[in-house]
Amino acid sequence: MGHIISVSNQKGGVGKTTSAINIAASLAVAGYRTLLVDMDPQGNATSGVGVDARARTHTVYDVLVRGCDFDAVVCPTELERLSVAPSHVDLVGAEVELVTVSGREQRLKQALGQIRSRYDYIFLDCPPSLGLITLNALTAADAVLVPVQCEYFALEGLGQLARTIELVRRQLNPTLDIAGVLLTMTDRRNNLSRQVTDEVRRHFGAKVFETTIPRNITLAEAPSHGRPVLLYNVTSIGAQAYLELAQELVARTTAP
Amino acid sequence: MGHIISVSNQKGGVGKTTSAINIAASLAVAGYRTLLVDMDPQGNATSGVGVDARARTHTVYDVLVRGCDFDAVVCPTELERLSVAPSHVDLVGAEVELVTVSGREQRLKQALGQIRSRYDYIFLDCPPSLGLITLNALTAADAVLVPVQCEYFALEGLGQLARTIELVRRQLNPTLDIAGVLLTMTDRRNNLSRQVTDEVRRHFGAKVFETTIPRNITLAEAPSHGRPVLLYNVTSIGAQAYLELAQELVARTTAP
Ligand SMILES: Nc1ncnc2c1ncn2[C@@H]1O[C@H](COP(=O)(O)OP(=O)(O)OP(=O)(O)O)[C@@H](O)[C@H]1O
Ligand SMILES: Nc1ncnc2c1ncn2[C@@H]1O[C@H](COP(=O)(O)OP(=O)(O)OP(=O)(O)O)[C@@H](O)[C@H]1O
Ligand SMILES: [Mg+2]
Ligand SMILES: [Mg+2]
Repeated sequence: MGHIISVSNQKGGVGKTTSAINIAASLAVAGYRTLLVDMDPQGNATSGVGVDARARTHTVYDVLVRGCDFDAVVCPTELERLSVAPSHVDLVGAEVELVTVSGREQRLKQALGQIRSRYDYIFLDCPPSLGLITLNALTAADAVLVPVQCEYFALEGLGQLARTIELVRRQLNPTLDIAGVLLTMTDRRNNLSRQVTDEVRRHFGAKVFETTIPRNITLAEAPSHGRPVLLYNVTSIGAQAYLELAQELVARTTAP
Repeated sequence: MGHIISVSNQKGGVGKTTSAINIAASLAVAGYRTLLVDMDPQGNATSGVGVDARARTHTVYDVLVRGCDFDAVVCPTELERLSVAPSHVDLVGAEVELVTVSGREQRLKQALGQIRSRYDYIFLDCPPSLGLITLNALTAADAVLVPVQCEYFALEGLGQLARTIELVRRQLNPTLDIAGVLLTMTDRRNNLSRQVTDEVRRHFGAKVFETTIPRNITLAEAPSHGRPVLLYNVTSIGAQAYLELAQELVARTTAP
């Protein structure tokens, strides 16, 4: 039964999309059937795996707002076991369009219910906000993976995110777990990065993944070629870190 | 009459808050009366100038949703001519709370109307989205300052932002101008940064500021001390870049 993992953090630019794409790709090459759902109207996860959202007739917008099936939305990528559900800029308006719809937080959960048995892992790449789109993801997910950039502003937002997860657990999704906290753009050479790393490990303890993702320019270059980093340069530090992380995630999600 | 400048880009982590804080601080030390309005529920601009939002009874939330005056919200900072209007986490709900209110995009414009004559410059730090909060800022502003991180995903979102600015100009704020496009986290040593810089200058031409902001760790460290970078380390590359940018902005906004 597919594990549904929401990749969320309302702080912008912390590595949500980079993590969603590259963990999903790493699992796909390891043999797991994986779906990447792009919930962000910016569509970075869609273009980051080489899919042109403008060429698609149905997107995640149609699933959330029009109630259409994922079957009409999901499309292949260069990796055999990685599929993607593309986003659309119209998602910007979804929050207001759904305001009068009862059960508006459950739309994604219902739609995923029909397809989750076809995948081992489903990743939901969230936009940088705590609005209805992210609430849909947190309601549909079994667990949340939280990327945290090793900088001060990223640290500030963690309290707000933790409260939101607690709220969702109480009102919408009682079994929501934390898959893990992922330290991104780490830099052993600078003090700030070390301070933030220590602070995050102090707060979240064993929830923090052993694997951290160092700042590595290859990770920023790969999306301009429309490919996950392991297809762009598999020997890079960035690609190796995400392959390692994927193994750690599998160990955590299949633990006895 | 105060120039109202919205610092906007729906892409996360591109340097909106860092730019809003440090341009505002640079103008304040140059003798301009400056107000920084924190429109982001994350409250990074508030804490970045050393103000504790939890200690405040009135915030930007009360202005937008309850219609209270800015007088009750604005507070001083360490810099004599820099004031800040703190944000609040409740801003997350403002979009839904205002959905039935007519003229909901004009709330900020009306509130700023009463105080703008007291300042030479007013900066609006926006959250990473194109929802109602950013629409309020674009409706209230004379011009938009667009930080663009020199990376691929940041480039992708520019089209969407340009369309939104055009939409606001047609329906809500006919005189909205572009104050400038600011290249942030530039790195002369890497190809990607140079490619993105060339691409942005090709698209936006003279709108792109001459001054660019290099990646500089001091800019990321200053917020953890609750101070604009010029109070944390005025000789740093980051502080010098923003002082230079502030001068360029003044030249653009007071041009004959
Ligand atoms: N470990 C890394 N090393 C270097 N660059 C990185 C790394 N992770 C991400 N990046 C780059 O940093 C920028 C921000 O990352 P990304 O877009 O994945 O974050 P995000 O949290 O999804 O942003 P948003 O909040 O806008 O959705 C991108 O340009 C990306 O290519
Ligand atoms: N020129 C720079 N050099 C190094 N670090 C920078 C620079 N500009 C910003 N930063 C750091 O990068 C991170 C993102 O910047 P910032 O928070 O200002 O972006 P933002 O666009 O306001 O993000 P959000 O979309 O979450 O509001 C912060 O940790 C900040 O300290
Ligand atoms: Mg993203
Ligand atoms: Mg910000």
